[in-house]
Amino acid sequence: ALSSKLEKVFKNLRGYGKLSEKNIDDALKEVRLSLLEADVNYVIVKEFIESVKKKSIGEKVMDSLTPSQHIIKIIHDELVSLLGDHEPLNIKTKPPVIIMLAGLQGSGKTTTAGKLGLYLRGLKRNVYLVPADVYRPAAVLQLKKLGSSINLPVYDTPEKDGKITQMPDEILKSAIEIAEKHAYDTIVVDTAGRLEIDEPLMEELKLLKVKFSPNEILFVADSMLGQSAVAVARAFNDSLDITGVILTKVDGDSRGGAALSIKKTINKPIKFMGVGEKLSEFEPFYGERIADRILG
Amino acid sequence: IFTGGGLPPDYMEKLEEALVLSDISFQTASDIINSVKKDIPGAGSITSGEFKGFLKREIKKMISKEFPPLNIDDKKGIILIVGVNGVGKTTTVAKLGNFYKNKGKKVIVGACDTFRAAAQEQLAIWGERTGIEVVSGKENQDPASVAHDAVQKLKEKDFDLLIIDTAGRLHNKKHLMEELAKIKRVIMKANSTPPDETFIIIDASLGQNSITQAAQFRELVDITGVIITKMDGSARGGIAIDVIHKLGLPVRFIGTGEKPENISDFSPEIFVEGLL
Ligand SMILES: Nc1nc2c(ncn2[C@@H]2O[C@H](COP(=O)(O)OP(=O)(O)OP(=O)(O)O)[C@@H](O)[C@H]2O)c(=O)[nH]1
Ligand SMILES: Nc1nc2c(ncn2[C@@H]2O[C@H](COP(=O)(O)OP(=O)(O)OP(=O)(O)O)[C@@H](O)[C@H]2O)c(=O)[nH]1
Ligand SMILES: [Mg+2]
Ligand SMILES: [Mg+2]
Repeated sequence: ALSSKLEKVFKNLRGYGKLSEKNIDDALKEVRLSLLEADVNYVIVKEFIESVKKKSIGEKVMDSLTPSQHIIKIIHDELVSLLGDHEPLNIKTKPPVIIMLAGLQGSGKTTTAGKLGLYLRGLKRNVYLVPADVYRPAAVLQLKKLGSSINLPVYDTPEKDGKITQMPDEILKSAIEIAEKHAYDTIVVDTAGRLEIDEPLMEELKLLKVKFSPNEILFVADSMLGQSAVAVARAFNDSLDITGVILTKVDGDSRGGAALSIKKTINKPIKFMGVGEKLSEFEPFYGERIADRILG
Repeated sequence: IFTGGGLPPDYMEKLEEALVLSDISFQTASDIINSVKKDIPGAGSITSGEFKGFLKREIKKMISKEFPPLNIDDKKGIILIVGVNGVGKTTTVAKLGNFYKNKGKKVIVGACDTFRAAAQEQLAIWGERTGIEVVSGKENQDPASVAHDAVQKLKEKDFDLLIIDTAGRLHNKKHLMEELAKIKRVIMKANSTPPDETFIIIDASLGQNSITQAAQFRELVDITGVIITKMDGSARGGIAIDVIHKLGLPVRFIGTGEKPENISDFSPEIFVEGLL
């Protein structure tokens, strides 16, 4: 673990009095390696280390009998404060509230749409799930099955001979009309996975935003993402001015450094995390929960 | 070595940054740089273009290991596809089926994800689109029994290649890894030999956990090859280097999009050019 690596750096210096800046640098080399192994973005790690160094150069750490513990505390606190905590969904406006999910292929959007539906019903909302992924085979059916498993209504996206016959903006327009008729007050829209570098598909999302002004645009990101997490998050945020992030597959054993990369790059709240395949495996995000895991 | 050389002062740091940003592990990036430094002819100037050339050569050397050819020819073959959630297994099964169908093989697919919502239907649609028969099961049917049925169909009917899709599973979920081991045992029992190839699908956009995934899956169910998907994304796929160099596993194919034809053989040359 990082704490034992830092102990090792300092243990040979006991009895030599105050630590030097070089000693701090040696300790921070270990921290840097640990964060890179945790998939924190290279550039973000550099900035983080510089900030930690500034806080570590000073009497508290350098005169301390337990410098490694001090540095670990500085790093831990810095991580927790950067990662931030759950912020509630913006659902206090006039219904129907629209929550739109977006993200890369396979990140967990459709499953998360189901999870959000269950969560919102727990908050006494009248949820309507809307399948607006018109590309992936059986995407509409997937959301319908998830909806029916928890007794939530799902918009019946029209299909003919295996092809969807409405585009996402028509789907959402029809769904809103139905929601208003049935007093569904919260609409969760599932969209197709897409590369942030796919201009036509990013335009499709921008169009939905312009036409329907969703109250929440949530970026669904796989917690195992690597170095490209920064570029991906930045592009989705630049295109859509997202309102929050949902991290998925946090029940895996990856260190989850992408969370720090994403948060630091776009500075939008990480609101929830997916911790399993069941619709109930969904929790509000707290920085404390993954800070130590990123540290290693 | 570089005194008076043509390399700018922060060249090594920028290089390390570029390698790590392409998802090469920090350790491997350092090894690559140090190994190139050793090979550089003595003192004297070297331009960054020349250094890049040495770098490409070094990386190509690391990923050009000799691997035996795929074990699926001149008999009825079975390929088992495994991996964590959402990496592209089902789509890759369709792509692989299409790939081998175009090479003249009579392909059948086993839809052994009986767990996830609409997984069977997703593969059924791919089967229709590519003209490939799919052996499917009922929702929540034991996936091993669907695998058994698929192997029987391969043996009894006029097919020469069976590709089996499985449910996504995280390698740290013991019961799910045991389920996979059971699927493999059932295939072994029905076929009298284990699957000819077991490919783990890894997603190019994911980080170092992919190496843990490959190592863990190999330990628990044995892996003979790797397919890296989503290489059409902004991630550079540097993870391939550790797969080959650290784990000693061959990267057999890469996925480059969402259509059936978006699969290609892994080429070390093309990979290195795309990396740098
Ligand atoms: N273990 C685990 N699996 C998850 C989690 N969230 C989603 N999954 C799984 O990840 C896989 C992909 O989920 P989907 O909901 O289909 O992902 P998607 O983003 O809608 O995929 P596309 O529509 O193809 O872009 C499925 O196997 C889900 O069950 C999670 O928090 N933990
Ligand atoms: N851009 C791109 N997308 C891909 C590629 N391969 C798969 N996908 C997409 O990734 C998403 C997930 O693919 P699936 O085949 O459902 O993944 P899976 O591993 O079977 O998912 P689970 O069964 O839920 O674990 C889909 O939207 C695919 O179209 C690829 O090479 N490039
Ligand atoms: Mg989906
Ligand atoms: Mg699948």
